[in-house]
Amino acid sequence: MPVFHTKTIESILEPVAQQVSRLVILHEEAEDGNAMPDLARPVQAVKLAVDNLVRVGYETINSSEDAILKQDMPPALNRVEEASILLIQASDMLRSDPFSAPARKKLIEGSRGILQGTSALLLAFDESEVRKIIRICKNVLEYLAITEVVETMEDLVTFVKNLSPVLTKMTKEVDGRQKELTHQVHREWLERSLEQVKQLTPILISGIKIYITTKSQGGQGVAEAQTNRDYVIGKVCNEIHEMIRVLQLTTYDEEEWD
Amino acid sequence: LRVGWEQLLTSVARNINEVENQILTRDS
Repeated sequence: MPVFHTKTIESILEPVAQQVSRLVILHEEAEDGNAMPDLARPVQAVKLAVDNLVRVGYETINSSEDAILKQDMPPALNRVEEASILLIQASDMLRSDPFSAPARKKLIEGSRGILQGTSALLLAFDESEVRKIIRICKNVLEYLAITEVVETMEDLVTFVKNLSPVLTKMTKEVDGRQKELTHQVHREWLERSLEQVKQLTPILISGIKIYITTKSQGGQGVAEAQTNRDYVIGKVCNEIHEMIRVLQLTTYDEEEWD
Repeated sequence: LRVGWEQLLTSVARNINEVENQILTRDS
């Protein structure tokens, strides 16, 4: 079971997460009181990186229009900043006493804090990206909702002209997202829904066309053509709703697979 | 332990830069 739900987040956090775990174990085993090295230089490098990150983070908060992102980012940035201060304090304490136990504790707390803070930041950004994709999906749903007012071939041409770019955009974004996911099952669900939408789109256009033609020819079979059209629209909408649902999943659930 | 901590802190600094890059990329 993967811990991080996207490949990008995994590639960034996994190596540090492993190193932190390894060091925690090493420290638990090193209760014999080995002297700690002078960590002033690497701690300074972390502080510099954190300062940059915090600056960029607040610039992003100020310029973003995503209210949830604006709300989620400051606590994560604070977490990283506080953790960086712990590392500096630890480094100062170790300089005067390389055997200091509280300093070791601060080092571990600081490293964990940075991991948790950066993890929260990446998650906040990831959720914001997901919200963008969902907005695109909802845009397609809005277009599909006006299918019933397509009454002439001229309307159909306009409808297809407007629908095509949003549909292409949705397909591209969802496909990109599924490739990013670490959960095999979620990837497969999105892939399957995308495939369904691709297959249903020409059927939908043809269904609208049949409805228009039947209606213009005098009425016989109109109800059936309309039912067929609405059935296909319903199927496409269901697949898009399913994509929206899966896009929001971040945890692996065994029961869902069943 | 010395190598471990130095390596970890170096990785941490690198990763923070990576997080910053992610933010800048997605923000643009």
